Amino acid sequence: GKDPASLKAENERLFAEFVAFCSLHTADHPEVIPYLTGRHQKAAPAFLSSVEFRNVLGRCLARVQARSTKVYVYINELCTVFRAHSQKRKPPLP
Amino acid sequence: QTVPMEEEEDDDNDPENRIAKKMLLEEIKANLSSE
Repeated sequence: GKDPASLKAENERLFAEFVAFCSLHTADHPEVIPYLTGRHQKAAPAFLSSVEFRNVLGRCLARVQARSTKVYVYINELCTVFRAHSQKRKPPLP
Repeated sequence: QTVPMEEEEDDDNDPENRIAKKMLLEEIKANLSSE
């Protein structure tokens, strides 16, 4: 098994690659990538250095590179995963 | 003579992608308005 620090570094590298690739295919909606990276920043640190995240990311990256016409499918999938592992919950409205 | 444009992509032709795009853009819009 890998230690959390090296998993975190590997996941960051994969995520950067995913973002770089998707940036090229979402030029029609430039708000999408900042939203994705914002979700990434709000995700729980334990999740960002997990094997689970590495697997999801690796799968999404391989698939989007094979089929760029489904770019929003994989971005949406990652956003859903980040939302499920968000470290902060919104405070309830007064 | 015309050369076919094979590299042209239209991601809106993919129904799954079109739905995902719509959902994502609505989510972004909802998040912006709730901030």
